[in-house]
Amino acid sequence: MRTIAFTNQKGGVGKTTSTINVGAGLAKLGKKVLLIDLDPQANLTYSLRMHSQRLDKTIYQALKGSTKLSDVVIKHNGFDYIASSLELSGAELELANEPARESLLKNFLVQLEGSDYDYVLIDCPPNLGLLTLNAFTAVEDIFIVLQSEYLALHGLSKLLDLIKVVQQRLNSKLEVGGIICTLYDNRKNLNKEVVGHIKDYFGKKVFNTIIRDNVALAEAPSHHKTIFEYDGNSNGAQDYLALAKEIKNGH
Amino acid sequence: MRTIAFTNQKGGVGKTTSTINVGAGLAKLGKKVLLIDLDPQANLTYSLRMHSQRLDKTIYQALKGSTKLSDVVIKHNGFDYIASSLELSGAELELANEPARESLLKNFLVQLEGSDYDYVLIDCPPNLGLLTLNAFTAVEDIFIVLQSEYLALHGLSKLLDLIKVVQQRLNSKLEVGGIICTLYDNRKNLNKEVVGHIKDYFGKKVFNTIIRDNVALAEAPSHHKTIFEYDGNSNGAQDYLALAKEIKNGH
Ligand SMILES: Nc1ncnc2c1ncn2[C@@H]1O[C@H](COP(=O)(O)OP(=O)(O)OP(=O)(O)O)[C@@H](O)[C@H]1O
Ligand SMILES: Nc1ncnc2c1ncn2[C@@H]1O[C@H](COP(=O)(O)OP(=O)(O)OP(=O)(O)O)[C@@H](O)[C@H]1O
Ligand SMILES: [Mg+2]
Ligand SMILES: [Mg+2]
Repeated sequence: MRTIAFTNQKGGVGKTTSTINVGAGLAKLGKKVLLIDLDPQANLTYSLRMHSQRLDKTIYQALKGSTKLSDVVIKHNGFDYIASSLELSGAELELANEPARESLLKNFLVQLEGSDYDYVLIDCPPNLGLLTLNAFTAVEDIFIVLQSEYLALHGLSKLLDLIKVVQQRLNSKLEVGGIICTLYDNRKNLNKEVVGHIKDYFGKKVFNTIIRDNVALAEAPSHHKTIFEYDGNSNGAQDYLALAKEIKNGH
Repeated sequence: MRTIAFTNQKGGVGKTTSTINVGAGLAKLGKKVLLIDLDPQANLTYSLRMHSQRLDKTIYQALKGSTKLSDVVIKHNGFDYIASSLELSGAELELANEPARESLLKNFLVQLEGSDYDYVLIDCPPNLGLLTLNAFTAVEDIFIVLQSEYLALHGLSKLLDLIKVVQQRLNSKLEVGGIICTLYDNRKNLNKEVVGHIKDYFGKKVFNTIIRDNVALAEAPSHHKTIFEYDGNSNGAQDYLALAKEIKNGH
């Protein structure tokens, strides 16, 4: 089982879009996949959830240890997910004084041992607070999602510093498993320039597949569909399937 | 003096870009403007700062009450700003137990009384935590910055709920002063649809000026320039100047 956190404290770079569509892509390639929405904004949950599905228990109860895995897993077409809720937004202050507050997610995911999931993908919020710290403590790999723009590069040093601290104190297995470049428009020199900088800095860690700017990816969430369900022929579907293949083949 | 917080817990919708360029636009129209970077990511600071400028004191020291206004104000071409720093990212946990923790910014800004600033604009982080709460307690107006996409609409109810709570308990003067629609591309039906929904919901509060998707706005930050300094003829410069005029004329 491979556990991966999709992260970047910069907002709006495609973390949620990537978690959902890499997950759905891996499911299309025959893998068993669990997604976890760890963002209080619950955008992953909104993007997948059919309104009829009641959300009794979410990742919030899981972190507090007041529910078991089978109570929070929701089935979607081809993969599973654990929803978030707006209750989570108080978690930062509420859980601050819990013993081993950074390991709440890791302790809950112990219940996954012996399950037949191949991949567990976690969507992180746009900050480096306690929820992101929980994800970094629970997983083995981090995928940094980067928009091909300058503002998205600023602040990377803070993220890399935090990863080092987590490796030293909380999770020695943690690694940066890959860099996903998103929202790429080959008509914009800016995007070409920034991707060049990203490759200079991270080298082979950068996935060959670059996710192009594609409006179908922005439309799919309001239909509560993955890109494959919404428009299987779109650039977005092609790119995320290609990325899922790269990940499956052990990039 | 008008104090305005630019907010939306959704990431990457154009909060920082709007704070800088509305500020610069108002300065171009002869107004005296102070910008405040309240985001630990410090994107506003990065977008304006010439590397030579040393940052001794930032908004972090201001919130802790360990510095005075004149020590943190930095002069930019035509307007002033107060920088943020990555030290601020610990503020959520660090300030959680301070008495009147929501009023730390308001208490600091008391020093602005008697100054000749016409506008104080605050760039908020992509969450509804303690820093955003400080902004909402300190200002009279909130501008909600909305990308013309569905994910940006999701979660608005949480923001509106928080505004109500702040109005009741911390700041009875607080109002939603306006809605700024950003990243608009008139070739995408999605954008037209969503802007329609926004106008249906918020009515007259939506500014007539819509900020178009314009790559110059994404390029300017890496040159540490406002859009007017970087490319005064761009769509971005035209749109933000038109928006600044709307704001100045008391929309
Ligand atoms: N490749 C793409 N092409 C076009 N639109 C995209 C693409 N990827 C994401 N989007 C859209 O851009 C916006 C931001 O993406 P998304 O919400 O996935 O980013 P995020 O990093 O998860 O944001 P947050 O920081 O708020 O969690 C959304 O409206 C999404 O639909
Ligand atoms: N109208 C626009 N046209 C094109 N690009 C834009 C526009 N507005 C903002 N951008 C770019 O989109 C990205 C997101 O904008 P910005 O950083 O201002 O959003 P934000 O809401 O402040 O993000 P965060 O939630 O991380 O604070 C940046 O790379 C910015 O340069
Ligand atoms: Mg997200
Ligand atoms: Mg910002």
